[in-house]
Amino acid sequence: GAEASGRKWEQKQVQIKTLEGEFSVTMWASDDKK
Amino acid sequence: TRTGQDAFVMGFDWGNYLRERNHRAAPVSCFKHAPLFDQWEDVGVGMKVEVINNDAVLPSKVYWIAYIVKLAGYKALLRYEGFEGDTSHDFWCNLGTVDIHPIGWCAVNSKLLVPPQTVHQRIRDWKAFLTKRLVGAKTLPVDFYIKMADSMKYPFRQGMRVEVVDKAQLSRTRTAVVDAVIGGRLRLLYEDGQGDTEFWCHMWSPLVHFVGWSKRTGHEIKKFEKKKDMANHPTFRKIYCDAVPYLFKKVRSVYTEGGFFEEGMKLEAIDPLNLGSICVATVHKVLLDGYLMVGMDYSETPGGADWFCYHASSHAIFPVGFCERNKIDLTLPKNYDKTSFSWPKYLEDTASKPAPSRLFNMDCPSHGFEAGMKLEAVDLMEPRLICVATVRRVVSRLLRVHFDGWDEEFDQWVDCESSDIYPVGWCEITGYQLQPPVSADEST
Repeated sequence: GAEASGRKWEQKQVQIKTLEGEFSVTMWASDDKK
Repeated sequence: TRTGQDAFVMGFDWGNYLRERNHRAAPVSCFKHAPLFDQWEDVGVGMKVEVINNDAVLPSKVYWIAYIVKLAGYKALLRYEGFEGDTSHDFWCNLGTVDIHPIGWCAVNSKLLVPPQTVHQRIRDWKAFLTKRLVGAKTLPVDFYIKMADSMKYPFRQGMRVEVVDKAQLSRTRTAVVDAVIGGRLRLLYEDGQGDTEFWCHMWSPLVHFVGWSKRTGHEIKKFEKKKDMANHPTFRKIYCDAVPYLFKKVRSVYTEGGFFEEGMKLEAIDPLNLGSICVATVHKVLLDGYLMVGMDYSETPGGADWFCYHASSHAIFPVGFCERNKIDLTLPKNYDKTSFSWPKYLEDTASKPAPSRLFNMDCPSHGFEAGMKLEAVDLMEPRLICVATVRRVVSRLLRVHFDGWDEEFDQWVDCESSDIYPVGWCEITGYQLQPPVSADEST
């Protein structure tokens, strides 16, 4: 999968901005291996 | 003869076409030469994205969170969060073209996430709902579109000179100049300006070579008066240069120790004049660097004008018996039919020997193609046209591609790694015109 293409899945903190306000959640996204 | 039509102008829609007939599409991961091939492992069903909210009545553009329900090539069927099992607002998007972003993009870019009006009242606490739906889920990588832009940069540009097969006489090449590059496909103009001067091929096509290739390998090249060439053409005068060898796809090295292809050896080969046929064929000439001039034995064209250059590592040539082993109809030489032809007898009749099977490149990657999968494929008899097509049959690494709505006689054999086949949605990404299925009721 992502590992084979030189990338790895990482947990990322992302912001959500709705009419009721802003909050953050932790999601998975792939990124270049550092 | 096909005439060019624009599928989108004609009302063709890949999403509806696939849904109405419950078709599958070949995944992007089947196409090594396609944009985002390396990134496609990062994309999957269930993945969350931020996308324009089309179910809002606000004056400004707002976004909402959606997830991928289904993938078909570059196309993704999306469903907004909050709709649960309700499919009524599902919509197709091209992941390579539209306003689709990783979760978090709206906050960073000061865009507002607003729930679709249809479900706004269904959920009381949107924060709790979204937190539950998003925590631990996957989203697009932030560099998705940067990688995509990188994978759509091509080393060829207008004004570069190349040597390419002469479509008026397959056994020779002609010099041509790149006029346009679209999605890695080259619009070439023959430099001598004679006859129909346009030719299309992918930059990795085995038909196109660097300037000097013909002389180096011993391939025939059409000569013409230099003063008429494109160097003097007003469009190309200032940008004219030879495309250098490293821009072209490298062919596999061949080792001739222990024997190589020899003149007169028999084999089976895809007919370059009828790509739906595999024919009894002969090696007529061995060139340098592993190239062979191959003629179809049914042909009576004098002087070898329809001989075709295949590299020894080509996946379009096969050892004798390949078709029989794989239940493919073999196109036979004149004066033979199914009852009178057998390879041993034919070799005896023609006092020839078969090319040893060890000389053929028969490796088969796990390509992922299956019969029934939809794709966009070049009509190689009219290579400026890319058509809605189906993989009709898979034989090891060989695909029989059917052009939707066209008779079977137009089917073509292509290799699974051919740069002339593309994922669903490729034309939309690159801005290339897609040819719709031929019948009007199939296309809309």
